[in-house]
Amino acid sequence: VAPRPRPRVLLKAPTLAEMEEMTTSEEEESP
Amino acid sequence: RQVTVQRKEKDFQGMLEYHKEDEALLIRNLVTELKPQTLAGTVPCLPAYILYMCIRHADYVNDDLKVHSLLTSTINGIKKVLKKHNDDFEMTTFWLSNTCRLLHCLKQYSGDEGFMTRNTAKQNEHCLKNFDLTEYRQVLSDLSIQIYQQLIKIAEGVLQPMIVSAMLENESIQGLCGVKPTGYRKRSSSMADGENSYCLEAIIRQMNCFHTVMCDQGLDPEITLQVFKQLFYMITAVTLNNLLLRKDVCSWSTGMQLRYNISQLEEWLRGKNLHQSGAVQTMEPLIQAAQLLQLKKKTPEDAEAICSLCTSLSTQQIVKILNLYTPLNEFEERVTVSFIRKIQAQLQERNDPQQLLLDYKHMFPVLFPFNPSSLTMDSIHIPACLNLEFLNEV
Repeated sequence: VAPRPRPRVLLKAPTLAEMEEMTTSEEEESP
Repeated sequence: RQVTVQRKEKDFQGMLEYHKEDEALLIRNLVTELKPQTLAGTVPCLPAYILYMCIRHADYVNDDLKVHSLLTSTINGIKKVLKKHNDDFEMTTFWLSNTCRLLHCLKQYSGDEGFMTRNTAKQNEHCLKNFDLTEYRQVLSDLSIQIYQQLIKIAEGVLQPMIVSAMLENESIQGLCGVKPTGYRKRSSSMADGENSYCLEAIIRQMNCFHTVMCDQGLDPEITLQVFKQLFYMITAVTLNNLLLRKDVCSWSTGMQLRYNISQLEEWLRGKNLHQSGAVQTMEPLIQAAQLLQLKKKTPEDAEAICSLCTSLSTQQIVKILNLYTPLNEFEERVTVSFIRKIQAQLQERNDPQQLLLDYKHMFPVLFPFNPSSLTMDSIHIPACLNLEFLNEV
């Protein structure tokens, strides 16, 4: 019997809007 | 030496490794600074496949931070390039195509059996081993919708100035200008006879141009169909709205010209195999308006015929066109008030919307059906012009 594959780990992702906010705040922080 | 090279090719498992510090260079060369023309003649959606091969290696070495970082940088890079080229149809098509392809890859190689039914055994070997990227698939799907909306906005911006003159004002049927209603100055939405006057050929040329770009960039055919359905709806809405507001175009001869123009557009759709897109159905109110202009408008039987024909026009729109209808010459009579009342009475039971004009900015919801690729990752060659020598084939 073939071994059962290990379940994959769910990578949490921010939403597109959250990503937008993150990049905007990063841009604001950088001089 | 030759043996070594052959062995290396044979061992390539379709993964690409890079050092974390090269991520910014990867995104710059593959996303933000890339010109679609650079990849002419290569596999369509090559950036998407390369990105998947990089993600796969990060997954293979179980480096969740690297996967997170690469996907975030990719998505931000795509957004940046789209913002910079927000009026470039080719660039926007290129990234819509690649974003959808990356999304398809993340499904096709997710390990989810529902997405693996068309995979070869070799392709199944290329599935992700450690991570479930379902949430990133949602982000890519949302991004695809944004890019699609940008694409439609660009195409509409190009077409919109052509519509009124090409569909309603230009007279390509010979001899028709002699039967125009008299007493009206030639009016154009865009300065009479000026350089902004277009014929239908100009619209068709532009559609050909859009179609060629979408095919060349390997955009999923289902998306191309939806783009044209949306554009044909906009052409219909702008044309019909003008017809409903302009007395000088509510005539038998404009009806004739309009029907001819619509048939040319239908023929173009058939020629490009786009007739199943639903585009023709979106033109139905305009087809009926053209027929209404040409029908007789006198007897009770004429009223009956109009009511049974004009099912895609509202009562308000039918009545408005009849009110605006302008006889060609002194031998043709105006539509009588009693005829219009008869039509109104017959259509009373219809539950028509109250608004007269169509919302030309209305967008149909877009769908991105799963479209797995038959390509296997280990067959993909990275051209030197991409300047990605720092990627190691694994």
